[in-house]
Amino acid sequence: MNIFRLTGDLAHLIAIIILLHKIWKSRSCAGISGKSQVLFALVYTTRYLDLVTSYVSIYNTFMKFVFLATSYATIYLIYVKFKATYDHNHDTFRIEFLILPSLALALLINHYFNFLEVLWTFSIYLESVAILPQLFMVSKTGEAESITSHYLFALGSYRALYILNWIYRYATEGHYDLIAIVAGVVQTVLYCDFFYLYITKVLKGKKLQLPA
Amino acid sequence: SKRNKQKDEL
Repeated sequence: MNIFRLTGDLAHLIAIIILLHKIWKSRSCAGISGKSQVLFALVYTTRYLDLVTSYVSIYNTFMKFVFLATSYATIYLIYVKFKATYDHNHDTFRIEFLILPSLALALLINHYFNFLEVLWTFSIYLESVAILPQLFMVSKTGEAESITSHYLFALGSYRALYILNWIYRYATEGHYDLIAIVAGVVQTVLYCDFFYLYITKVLKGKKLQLPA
Repeated sequence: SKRNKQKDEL
């Protein structure tokens, strides 16, 4: 474990808590893409199947449970409890166009071909594009509430910090995972225009307006 | 293929 991965995991946890708290407090999921949340739940489910078979550390097991529980709780809030506030009209990204290519790619490019490894690889590829429905929704509505942009900033920062973690681990342990690194770079690049808007607008107290 | 290095990252 290193400081980059620890702060990355914390940024990830903070993002999830910001979102859950926002939906719970405002009793509304307006402006939130349920599809992205479904993709995140799929990412954690396919990645943490080894939760009961392999033990790394109490931290690792604890965080896996938290990510799984909070992602399903968020989906419950969006699609069940506050479904009246779910914005169907703007959450229209075709997620099958993200799931199927990720699965195909995972079957073609993986470290070795077995059930858990292919699913892990699928979860890595899917995570890199899982935010697209949310970013698409923000561009369609043309704006995002500031709390949603804080959520996106924290979520985008988590994988950017993981890139620093991978550089650090390569420098200190000579360990690297090219699949995770390439997907992580793609994932972070997808946030770049949002990061720019967040830093130039939201941090100055302006609303996040995306060019529609 | 790479041996099964344990996945210790989230």
